[in-house]
Formats: sequence, structure tokens, C-alpha cells
Amino acid sequence: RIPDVVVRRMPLYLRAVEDFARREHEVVSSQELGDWTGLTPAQVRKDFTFFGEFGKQGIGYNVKFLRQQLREILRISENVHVGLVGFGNLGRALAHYLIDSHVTDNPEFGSPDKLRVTAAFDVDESIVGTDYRGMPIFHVDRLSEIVHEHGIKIIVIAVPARHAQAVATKCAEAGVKAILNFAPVTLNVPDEVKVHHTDLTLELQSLAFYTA
Amino acid sequence: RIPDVVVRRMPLYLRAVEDFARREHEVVSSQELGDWTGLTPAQVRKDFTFFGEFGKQGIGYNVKFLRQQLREILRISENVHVGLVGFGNLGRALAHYLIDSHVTDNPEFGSPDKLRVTAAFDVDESIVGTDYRGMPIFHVDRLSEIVHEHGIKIIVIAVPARHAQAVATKCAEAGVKAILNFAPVTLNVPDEVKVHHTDLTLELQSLAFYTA
Ligand SMILES: NC(=O)c1ccc[n+]([C@@H]2O[C@H](COP(=O)([O-])OP(=O)(O)OC[C@H]3O[C@@H](n4cnc5c(N)ncnc54)[C@H](O)[C@@H]3O)[C@@H](O)[C@H]2O)c1
Ligand SMILES: NC(=O)c1ccc[n+]([C@@H]2O[C@H](COP(=O)([O-])OP(=O)(O)OC[C@H]3O[C@@H](n4cnc5c(N)ncnc54)[C@H](O)[C@@H]3O)[C@@H](O)[C@H]2O)c1
Repeated sequence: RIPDVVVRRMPLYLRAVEDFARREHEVVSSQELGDWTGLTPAQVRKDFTFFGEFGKQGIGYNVKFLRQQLREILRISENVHVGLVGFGNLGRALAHYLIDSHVTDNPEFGSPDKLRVTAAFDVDESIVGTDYRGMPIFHVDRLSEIVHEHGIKIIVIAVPARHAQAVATKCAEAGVKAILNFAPVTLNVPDEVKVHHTDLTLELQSLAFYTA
Repeated sequence: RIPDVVVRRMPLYLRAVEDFARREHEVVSSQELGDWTGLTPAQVRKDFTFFGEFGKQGIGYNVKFLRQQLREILRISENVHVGLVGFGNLGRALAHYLIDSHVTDNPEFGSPDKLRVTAAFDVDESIVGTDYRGMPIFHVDRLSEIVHEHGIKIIVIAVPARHAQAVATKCAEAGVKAILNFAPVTLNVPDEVKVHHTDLTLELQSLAFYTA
């Protein structure tokens, strides 16, 4: 079992390796990867040991090989379907970002093409049955049916805090594997469902340091 | 100078220490802090060396002393004023979250009381001049004037990508110290302005790992 905190760092390592590949480096050391991601070289090496052999320690990692390994680990080349529960302010902003943003001209940003938001869910009768740029908005009662039909593996929860647990339970029952939770509550789900919680106040808090 | 990636980890260390304090631990080791935050004990010790002496290595860190030090570093007890530029989908969701959310009953969530969003800015004439739960919405042309009047130190940028750089430049000229940028563009600002970029697709990408 790979610790979740290591998995969370993998997209960052992939961005670093993509950047070294763009700059035509053949080899990259754990020191260089550490400098790019802000970790000690020992932390980089320790993280990589969870995934088997990535390259010869002596002269560093082969950039092309490492990139391919990381892309496979993160299933970058597979279509991963995402569902969005809650189409309020945050839900609309996320849909706007995930559906429109990979048209940005900057390769560093924009959602990876293969992460597609294929459906949204809500309870508000005035938006259920409509669509956003081709993405249908269903009533949340149809979550299980649509998760199976669309092969949705990840659900983003953007509902008010008091409704988040009920939504998470529905997701687990529907066979969803992973949840990105924005509501400020700790969700109880079975072990086989992975929950990541995201909190923008952590970002703001670290910025307070610079306000001296 | 403390590396920014270390500063970004400080709120996480603070949450860990608050949790140990809640569970009435007197002392906490770098191993325990590492387990909680998902870092190696060596990474924890290395991060802490940037801030001077936090405690005797032998038996670990005194929880109360470490908590106080971290709260001082992150200016937790000072009122830090935040401005929000862009009051569209994301701006409204952030205001809703930062203004309403610290009424949540769960101490682990909710924005730190002292980070207060005191003003929003936009260009849309239909919302300029109105307010959201007491927070006034000004025209972005008044950014510099309001930043001084309110003593705003941090700006959150939630405008479309093509307008983000112009907003960042206005912020730097107005003396803003730190920017949390949501737009998918790299901002050019003078060195004394700190920019953190947040990207929800990194979170989604790491979750793709669990969809096997
Ligand atoms: N973690 C963060 O940093 C952060 C930032 C912003 C918002 N949030 C959180 O995100 C959530 C959404 O915020 P918002 O501003 O978009 O709220 P909102 O009220 O604008 O939108 C919520 C939407 O959820 C829908 N809804 C309610 N119950 C539902 C259910 N059972 N199933 C499906 N849909 C349901 C509502 O109809 C509405 O459309 C809140 O929990 C908020 O605290 C977190
Ligand atoms: N990083 C992420 O993960 C993430 C997630 C969601 C959205 N976003 C980004 O956040 C930004 C906002 O998204 P949204 O869905 O809220 O867009 P939106 O179009 O709903 O809102 C944008 C708002 O900015 C205002 N605006 C435009 N130009 C302005 C200017 N010069 N000064 C002040 N206000 C101005 C508009 O009037 C509007 O109210 C976009 O850049 C989007 O890509 C990023």
C-alpha cells in the first residue's frame, strides 16, 4: 500500500519531469527534482521507492523513462470520468474551469485532457434537466444510475456542509472510487473509497506569513 | 530567507500541533509530526531549522511552545485583511466560504477567524456598489484606494485568465504583499510580492491513481 501523502505528491513530480523534458534534459537527479518540488532529495528517493525501480541512483533518473512511469501511475493516458455533485457557485466555477480551461494556451495549466467532467448533479429543480456546455445536470437521486452508465470513477462534492455526508454515502454505494470533497466536514466512507479534502484557507494561511 | 515551500507546510504543521494539543500531548516528536503530515522526520527537522530553535531534539518538541511559535510565524492572532478580485462563480463561492464558514461546528475546518475578507472588486456594473453579507463590492479601478483604506495585505485573484496579469500589476502597485491566484496563468510581479497559485486539477490528478 502506498501512503496517500506520497500519491498526492506524484502529480507534482510529473509536472517537474515534464518541465525537465521540455528543457531537453536527458537525466535528472533527486536533488534537481527536490529543488523543483521543494523537498529534500531523501524525501524524493523515499517517495519513489514505493513504486519500484525508477532509475539508477548513481547518475540520476532517465527523464523519458521517469515521465512514462509517472504517467502510467497517474493513468494520464486513460479516460477518467468525473462527476460533479452540487452545481452552485463552486460547482459552476469548477465546471467552467475543467470544461473550458484545457483550451488555455499555457501547457502548465489546464486540466489534463483525460479527466473529463461528464455529468453534474443537483437538487435544485430550476437547473436539473438542463446542461452546461453539453454536460447534463441530473437530479442527485439518479447518481447511482448515471455513475454506472457514464463509468464515473471520481466525484467532486460541492454541496453545503450539512448535505455532504449523505452524498458521500450515495457515492460509496454507487461504487465511486475517489472523492474530492470541498465541504468543511470530515466524511465517513468505507476504506475502499479514497477521500481528498481541499481547503483554500490553508493556502491563505501560509500567505499570511508574508504580510509582515 | 525561508524557502516558500517550507512556509506552505507551516499551516499543516500548525494543524498537526493543534491536534496533539487537543489530545493533551505534552511533547511531540518529529516522527509523530511526520506521520501526521506525511513527511519524513528529517524533512520536519529540516523545515523547523529555518525558524530557529523550536525545542530539544532529544525528547521532542514541547507542544504548547511549538504551537505558540507556529501561531506567531503565521500571524494567527493578528487581523489580516483579504481582498477578493473577481466576484463571479469562484469569487462568490470563496466569499460564501470565508465569510460564512467559520460558523462551522468543526474546529478542523473553517477559515481562521483573523483572516477577514473585507472587500471584493469587479468590473460588472450590475454588482459594483452592492454588498455580500456586509462585504462591499467596489469597482476594480478603486483597488489601490481601498487596499490602503482597509489595510488589505492579501488579494485573491478570481478573474478570467486574460485579465489576471493586469490585476496582479495593480495589486503590486497598491502595495499588496501576497496574492492567491486561481487564474491559470503565471503572473509576473516584483520580488517583494509573493504569489501562490492554486490548482484543483492537481488534486483530481492524484485521485486518478485510485481509480484502478
Ligand atoms: N474548501 C474550500 O476552500 C471551499 C471554498 C469554497 C466553497 N467551499 C464549500 O463548497 C460547498 C459549496 O459551496 P457553494 O458556494 O457553491 O454553495 P452553493 O449554496 O452556492 O451551492 C450548493 C449547491 O448544492 C446543491 N445541493 C444542495 N444539496 C444537495 C444535495 N443533497 N445533492 C446535490 N446537490 C445539492 C444546491 O442546490 C446548490 O446548487 C460548500 O460546502 C462550501 O463550504 C469550500
Ligand atoms: N485553479 C483552479 O483550480 C480553478 C478553479 C475554478 C476556477 N478557476 C479560475 O478562476 C477564475 C474565475 O473563474 P469563474 O468561474 O469565477 O469565472 P466567472 O467568469 O464566473 O467570474 C469572473 C469575474 O471576474 C470579473 N472580472 C473580469 N475582469 C475583471 C477585472 N479586470 N477586474 C475585476 N474583475 C473582473 C467578471 O466580471 C466576473 O464577475 C478563472 O480564471 C478560472 O479559470 C480556477
